[in-house]
Amino acid sequence: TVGAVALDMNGNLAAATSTGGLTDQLKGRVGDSPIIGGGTFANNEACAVSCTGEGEAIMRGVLAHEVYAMMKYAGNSLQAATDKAIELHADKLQGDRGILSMDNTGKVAFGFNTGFMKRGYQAADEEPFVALWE
Amino acid sequence: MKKFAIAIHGGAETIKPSEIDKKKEEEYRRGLADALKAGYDVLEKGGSALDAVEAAVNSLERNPVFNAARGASLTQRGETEFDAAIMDGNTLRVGAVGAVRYVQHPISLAKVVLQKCDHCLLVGTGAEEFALANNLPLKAPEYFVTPEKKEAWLDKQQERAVKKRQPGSMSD
Repeated sequence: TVGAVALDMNGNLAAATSTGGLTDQLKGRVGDSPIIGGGTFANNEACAVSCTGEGEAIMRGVLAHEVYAMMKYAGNSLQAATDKAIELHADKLQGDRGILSMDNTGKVAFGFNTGFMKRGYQAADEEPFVALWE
Repeated sequence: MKKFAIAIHGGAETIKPSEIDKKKEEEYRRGLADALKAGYDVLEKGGSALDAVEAAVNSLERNPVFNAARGASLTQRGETEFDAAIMDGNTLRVGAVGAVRYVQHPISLAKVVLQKCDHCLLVGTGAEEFALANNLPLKAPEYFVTPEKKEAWLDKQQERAVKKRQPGSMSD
């Protein structure tokens, strides 16, 4: 799975996620990526989110929308909301999770419970940042 | 100074450092840098966040080391199927596609759904026909399959065959 979130010069946010799914999945199985609020969500009022990992757990946890809701209704910061969404319902929803999120000021947050997430970030007139393990 | 920013991911998985060699790591880092630049260039020219995330994801979909479009995982049948979604934080419009094959850029098909369709999510042949109707590029199945993903699929088949042979398994 791959994804991107962005803030443009007009202050608008967008999120995009695209995936090849799971090895050996059944024909016709659809994962979290195209489920709005599951693997992909964006609303200028708070943040844009793209998820990766065990799709069934992300869908059942509605994780992308949870990041948005924890910011909008519970006043969490972007990173706090992202970290909480990674841990959400961990007793009932097992599996790898990675969440990429950006708020309407251009701040970014990465959350993941796997120790490895391919990721990158670049803000206006700053150097690009790319990371895997670190 | 006008503020804009982009962030990307190429997936998160539980793996050990020993499972990835330096060459693979380098391919990941280069692929991420290419995608970041593709999206950043759109923003820097005053482009929309929607166009920027599409450009970044297109770059990752073309890159066989990432699990999306070219380089996708194989289903139980040994085929590739794609899902994608894009959402505009300003209008709350969305475009999403599920279980599509042959579409070279699933995220671009999702964006056309966002722009031209009254529905939010199209799946299977309906989504593929929408791609045809909007002249989006389609590719033959082999374009999407990499040797690495084929090998991962074969391993799974063997795993399943062994499980089947174990005593008490379904087969008589």
